[in-house]
Amino acid sequence: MNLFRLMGDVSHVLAVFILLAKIWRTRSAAGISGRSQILFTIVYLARYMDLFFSFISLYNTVMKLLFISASCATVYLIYFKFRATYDGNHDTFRIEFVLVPSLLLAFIFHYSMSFFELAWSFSIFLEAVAILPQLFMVTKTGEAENITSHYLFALGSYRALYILNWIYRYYTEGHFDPIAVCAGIVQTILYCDFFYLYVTKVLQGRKLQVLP
Amino acid sequence: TLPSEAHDEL
Repeated sequence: MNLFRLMGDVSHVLAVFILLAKIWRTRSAAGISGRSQILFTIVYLARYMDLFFSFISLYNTVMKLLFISASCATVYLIYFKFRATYDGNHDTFRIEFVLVPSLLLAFIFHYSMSFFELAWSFSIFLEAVAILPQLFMVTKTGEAENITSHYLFALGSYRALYILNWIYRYYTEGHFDPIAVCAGIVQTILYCDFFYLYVTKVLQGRKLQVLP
Repeated sequence: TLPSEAHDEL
């Protein structure tokens, strides 16, 4: 554990809770892509199956359980409890366009040809692109509420901080995980456009609006 | 060690 990794994890947890709290307190899922949230739930379920057979640390186990339960709760709030507020008409990104390529990539790039390793690789690739339905929705509606922007910023920062963590680990421990690093870089690049808008608009007190 | 032996990150 190093500072970058810890800050990345804190940022990740913060993102998850910002989103849950926003939906819960406004009693509304407006502007949130349910499809992205389903993809994140698939990511956590596929990656954290190792909960059943490997123990790394209490911290690790607690975080894994937290991500699984929080993402399931988010999906439940969007599709069941506050279904009436969910903006399904604007949430039209075809998730098979990210599910199928992630699965194919997992069959090509993995550390061993076992079910759990394939699921792990699949989850890494899927996580990189799971935010696309949400970014697509923001582009389609042309704007995002400030809390949604904070959520996206925290979620994007998490993988960016992990990149610093990987650089640090490479030099201090010789640890190098090419699959996670490549996917993590792609994931961070996807947020770059959003980061720019966040800094130039949201941080200056304006609403995030995308030009047509 | 191969990363697959320890997916110690989240």
